[in-house]
Amino acid sequence: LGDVTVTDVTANSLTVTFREALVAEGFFRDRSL
Amino acid sequence: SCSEIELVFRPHPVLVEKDEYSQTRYVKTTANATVDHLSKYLALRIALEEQQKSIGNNPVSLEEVSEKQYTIYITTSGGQFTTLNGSLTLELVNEKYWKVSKPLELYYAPTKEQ
Repeated sequence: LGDVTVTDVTANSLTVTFREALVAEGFFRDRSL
Repeated sequence: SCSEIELVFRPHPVLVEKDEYSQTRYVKTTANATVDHLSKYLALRIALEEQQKSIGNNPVSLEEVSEKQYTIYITTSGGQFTTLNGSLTLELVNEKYWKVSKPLELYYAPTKEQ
């Protein structure tokens, strides 16, 4: 997974949080379930 | 709570030079995030990464980061790249363009000067 970076971004007076990982496995939901 | 959107974010295969930045980004955010948030996020991440590379000499200023620096694209059924309007929420992009239960695949390229 590598470390997950967390970044808050404000645009048009709304702040949302982004999380990013180096790999998808373990980070994205497993949709085959 | 707001539903979560997963997206895979790649450089535009035509508009971005191969050696410029080729990193695929795996990102999660909330569905109310807009394309503007996403392009500003990208500009912020790239500025931070360039800041780490240029330790010391002329550090990139994060104040200048804006959502106008990068344009975000999605591919439509015919494989064409469509520019996404900044005010669209990612939830709407998901419903209007993507429509499948897979992480949203988006592309980015530096915004061309008008």
